[in-house]
Amino acid sequence: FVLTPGNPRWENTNLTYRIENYTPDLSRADVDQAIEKAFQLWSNVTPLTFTKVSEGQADIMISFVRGDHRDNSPFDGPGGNLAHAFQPGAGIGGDAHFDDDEWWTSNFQDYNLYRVAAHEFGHSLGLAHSTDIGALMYPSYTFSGDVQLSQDDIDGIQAIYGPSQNPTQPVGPQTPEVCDSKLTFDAITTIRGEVMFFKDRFYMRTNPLYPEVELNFISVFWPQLPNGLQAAYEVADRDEVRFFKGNKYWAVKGQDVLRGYPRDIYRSFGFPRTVKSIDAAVSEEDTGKTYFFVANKCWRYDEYKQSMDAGYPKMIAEDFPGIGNKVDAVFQKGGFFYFFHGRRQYKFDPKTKRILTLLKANSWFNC
Amino acid sequence: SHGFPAATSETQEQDVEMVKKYLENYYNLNSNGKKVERQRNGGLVTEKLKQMQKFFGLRVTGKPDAETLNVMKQPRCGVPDVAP
Repeated sequence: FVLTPGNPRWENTNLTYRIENYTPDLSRADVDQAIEKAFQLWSNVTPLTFTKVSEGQADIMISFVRGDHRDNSPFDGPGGNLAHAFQPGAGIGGDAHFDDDEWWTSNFQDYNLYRVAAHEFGHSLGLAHSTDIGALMYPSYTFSGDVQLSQDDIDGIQAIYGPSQNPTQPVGPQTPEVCDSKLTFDAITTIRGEVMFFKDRFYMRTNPLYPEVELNFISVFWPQLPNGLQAAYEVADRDEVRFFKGNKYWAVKGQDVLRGYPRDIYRSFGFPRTVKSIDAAVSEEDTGKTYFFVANKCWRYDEYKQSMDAGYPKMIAEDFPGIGNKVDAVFQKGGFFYFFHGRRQYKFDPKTKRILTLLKANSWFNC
Repeated sequence: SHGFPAATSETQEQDVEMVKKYLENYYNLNSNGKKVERQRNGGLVTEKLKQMQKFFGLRVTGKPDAETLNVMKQPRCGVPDVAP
């Protein structure tokens, strides 16, 4: 996180705000609610309080304007610059302006007012932009379905105003550090020749032409998918990737989530209802056999017959000796299976049923 | 088939303009300058580009590569990323 240079802050922590005008894109009630919720995020973690006033000068004046609106920072039409806000202080200090050449929404569509307002009010309170892509105070607009302060945002605002009086201090999600030796994964899959790693709200991928690991929100590609995916595998000859969470799964082709999903794993794959979720999955390209890992057992599904093979489930150790009795994630590359459990990764040869190498979970990230 | 979203594209002329505007708006690249200054400005653009690439965790090349252009095209907050 970064504090605004000069560390401006409000000495009086009981602040007022006023919505000077309303965008025609949303009902007044929707605008009121978005603004109120955005302030609540910050008051939940600090001693700050925010009271809405309907007339006169408030500490934080909120308005919807377009183009040059005489604050020496003109807006630029649709897209690009969405909004801005001024650091704490008298007069224009703390004020937030939203570009009314944008389309403001209360859902997934660009741009979610609650999400942008939460960011701008961070500036109104004394925060500058954060380099943490998972932080609300990151400069670029991303919307991953829920609007929440990350731990980075909480640390930043509490550096200015201290914690709230709440007996339990709220915490926020941490953004994965790709070179953190403690990094573990929720799911991993190949996808059109690449490998994608999933953790919480994020995906990570490496690109042979670009040494930096790309980390971004899953919603950048698949806004309909939930966060916290649990398993994923690719059926390469159908150019399809399947994502699992709980007893549901989604199928995507490139960036498109296929119609009619999510479906349940019972009807589609024949799992018994005792199976509540899948830990990991991988499909062997040359045999069309897909292995599902559930607790200490594994199931084998035939993609051609579209049914479970007889004799399953088996203990994981029977088909995959040496990899332990729990799998977080697995993918296939170059004829080998790469199994992940905690910080460990096993390179496994399914033909000889032997572990070839023991690696760190994040060995693919050139740390 | 359209490859899984991979960014590649030569730097188009309008991208050069976009880079300059982005750096002026968010990285305090000053927009005035006579010819001589503009040359120096070229060095300044490289420096500001590196600052932006570092901020966004991109490879610090000082050149407007595809990943850098991709970030610059994303909608964002109008507040600069660096102190005035």
